[in-house]
Amino acid sequence: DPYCPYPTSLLHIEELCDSIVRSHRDTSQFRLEELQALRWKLFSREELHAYQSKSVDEMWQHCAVRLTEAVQYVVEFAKRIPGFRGLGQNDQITLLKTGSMEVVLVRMSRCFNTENSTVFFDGKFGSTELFKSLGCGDLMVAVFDFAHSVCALRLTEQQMALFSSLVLINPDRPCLEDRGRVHRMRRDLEVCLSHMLRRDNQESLQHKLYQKVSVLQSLCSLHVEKLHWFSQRYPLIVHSVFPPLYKELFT
Amino acid sequence: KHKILHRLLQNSTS
Repeated sequence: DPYCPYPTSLLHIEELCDSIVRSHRDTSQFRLEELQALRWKLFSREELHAYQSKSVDEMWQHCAVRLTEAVQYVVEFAKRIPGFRGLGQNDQITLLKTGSMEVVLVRMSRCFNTENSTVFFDGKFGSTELFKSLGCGDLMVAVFDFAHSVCALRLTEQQMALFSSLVLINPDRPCLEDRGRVHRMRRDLEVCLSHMLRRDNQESLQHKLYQKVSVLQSLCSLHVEKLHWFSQRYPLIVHSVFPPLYKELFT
Repeated sequence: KHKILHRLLQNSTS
């Protein structure tokens, strides 16, 4: 178990960095080259109209499925973070229950084109208009704004990998059984990030990244608020056709 | 309670 005793040797930190970068690359759902190549493949007027004509429950279900696919890649990422599988299953679930959506939102900035404010969805790039029938305009604007702000940091894939792991390994989550262990994991990840930023001569990024955490938390609670609003109007839909993993995480 | 998540976590990271 790499966390007993608690090495802080540089070799350990560099090995930890490499392992997290590899985990991110192996579980990133869309390759960066693929996204870059498709960035100008936009939805046509007719395709946009088709999305906007979906009923609210159809669009909610469709987006819940897409979100759940993204979350599954984040679960695989978590499993590959050294020490994560050494945690008790309840703590692994506690970290993922809130952290998975946050990592999805961080990763979304890889799929975002700031030049025309579009996001990669269903194989093409679309604006917030694409999601009009969800009835969650404020949430979508907030999510797109967040993507813009993360893109503005121009993170490398390695930096995004480290930041994603820090978002996930959060010792402040309520109901953790072994908070100390999560804290020790988190400390080594923080050392990794500052080591990496020093190497990249971008130490100012550290503070900007930590500032993103509170925005992430507000986006996640806004999502849960919207889900609550939707499931009151369509309780059967959520119960019968929403992905089971989505329900486990968010209801 | 988290049946699916338990199963995903138990699967090997092949």
